[in-house]
Amino acid sequence: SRMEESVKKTIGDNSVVVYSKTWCSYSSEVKSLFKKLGVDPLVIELDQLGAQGRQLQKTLERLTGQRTVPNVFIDTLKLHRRGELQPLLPEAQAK
Amino acid sequence: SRMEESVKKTIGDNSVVVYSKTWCSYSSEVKSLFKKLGVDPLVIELDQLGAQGRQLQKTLERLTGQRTVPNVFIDTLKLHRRGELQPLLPEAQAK
Ligand SMILES: N[C@@H](CCC(=O)N[C@@H](CS)C(=O)NCC(=O)O)C(=O)O
Ligand SMILES: N[C@@H](CCC(=O)N[C@@H](CS)C(=O)NCC(=O)O)C(=O)O
Ligand code: FES
Repeated sequence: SRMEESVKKTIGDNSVVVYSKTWCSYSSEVKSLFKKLGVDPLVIELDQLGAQGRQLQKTLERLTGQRTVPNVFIDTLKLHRRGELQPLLPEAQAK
Repeated sequence: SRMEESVKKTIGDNSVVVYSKTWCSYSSEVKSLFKKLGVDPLVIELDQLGAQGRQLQKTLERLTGQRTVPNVFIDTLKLHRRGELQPLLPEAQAK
């Protein structure tokens, strides 16, 4: 479907994508964590997209099996090529 | 208002009340914690009450200043009288 293709393109084009909801504390924690690690994700706030947001959430479930937020996609190879993988690794986080 | 009186009565009649939403992970964590401590709260799932749920959430904000969930009310004196306060105290939790 067109929405499935659009989601795949979003995930393919970006090193980190977070599908989120603005009023959800779990989503807020993930966004803060990335900020703290110096990573700047593409954030898509599903609750701000009305009916399209609900459709996106269903599409994500079809593609990934996960229907909850936050739904996080990390392209480790893209991050590595940009030298941004290090902060996400356990050794860095153990500091 | 009638809804304010109803909320006050609910909080007054019960030792532990949790205003919650079924799909909210923060709310789930609070409910699990009480269960683990052997406390059986009155749980009110605002998202299952439609328009009345939204009104309740506004009423709680008017009464308490808090518009978020989970919104937890603990009547420590009631719990103490029933011998149920102990599990909630820090010494018990440190075990
Ligand atoms: N253990 C999961 C919990 C995910 C979860 O239950 N998310 C909730 C919000 S906190 C959800 O998506 N509920 C359904 C919805 O909002 O549509 C995680 O850590 O991501
Ligand atoms: N730090 C607060 C966070 C409360 C919060 O932001 N709750 C969110 C859900 S996780 C909320 O109520 N959002 C508005 C809503 O769902 O109406 C707590 O621990 O209770
Ligand atoms: S943690 Fe409350 S809605 Fe996600």
